[in-house]
Amino acid sequence: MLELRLVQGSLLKKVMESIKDLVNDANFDCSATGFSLQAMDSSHVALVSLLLRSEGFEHYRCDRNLSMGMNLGNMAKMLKCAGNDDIVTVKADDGGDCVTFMFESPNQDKIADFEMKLMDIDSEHLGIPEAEYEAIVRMPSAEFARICKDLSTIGDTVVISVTKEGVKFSTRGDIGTANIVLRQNTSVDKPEEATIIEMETPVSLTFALRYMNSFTKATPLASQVTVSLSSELPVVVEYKIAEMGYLRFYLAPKIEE
Amino acid sequence: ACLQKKLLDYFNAD
Repeated sequence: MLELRLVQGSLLKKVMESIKDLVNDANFDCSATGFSLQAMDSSHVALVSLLLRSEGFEHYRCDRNLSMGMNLGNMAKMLKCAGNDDIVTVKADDGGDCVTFMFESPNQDKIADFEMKLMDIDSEHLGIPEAEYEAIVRMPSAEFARICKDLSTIGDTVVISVTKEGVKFSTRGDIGTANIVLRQNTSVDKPEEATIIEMETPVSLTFALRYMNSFTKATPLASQVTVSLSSELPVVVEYKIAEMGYLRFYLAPKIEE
Repeated sequence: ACLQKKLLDYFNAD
């Protein structure tokens, strides 16, 4: 028996809107630790890793580990039917072939339940080792989204370079080139507007903007985004989910042939 | 030209 009650149901709506276009089908894993998902996009270039810790739920019951295969587009359709202030409860029976999403309005005057069929998904789980990154950039998530969107009007790829001067986002296309440099800025009044650059070694990596733009659909989840770079690793773009966990995107770089 | 690396070039399947 699985029963997860999330008072801030809008978080789950935002998570689904962030990942449904990147991944079609995925297994949600439930354990005593929390509700998690790891899935790659169909071309095995990008990976989504979600964790919602059990402590973040108002009620969390998971009698035994359960893996539920879901079509993310269909799940997103159902969650779209929840109001932004609704409490969302996810329910499933052990060994059952469906999952129920229950939506309660804040004053309990409307209760809806949506049942969705589960599916068998043969997914490849990747072991992602803990790594030390050469550079970690923390910046406003809206600024990151703006930069990725702007650059994708000029070119298809972005070169992200971190030096002691700051972080530079560059692209080139048929019409010309673009460079955007952000310097560290910790002097702002609001911490969510800060840009913080931790650099061990200068690093420069090239990524497909199509994927970066897809990751920025998670912008409503967090005011800040963390971009972790190492020359020998995929980039990690992380959105923290308030008090509960994270949504991380991994993207393999492009390299010169 | 750039070659798009795959995640399996970096991470192992469990």
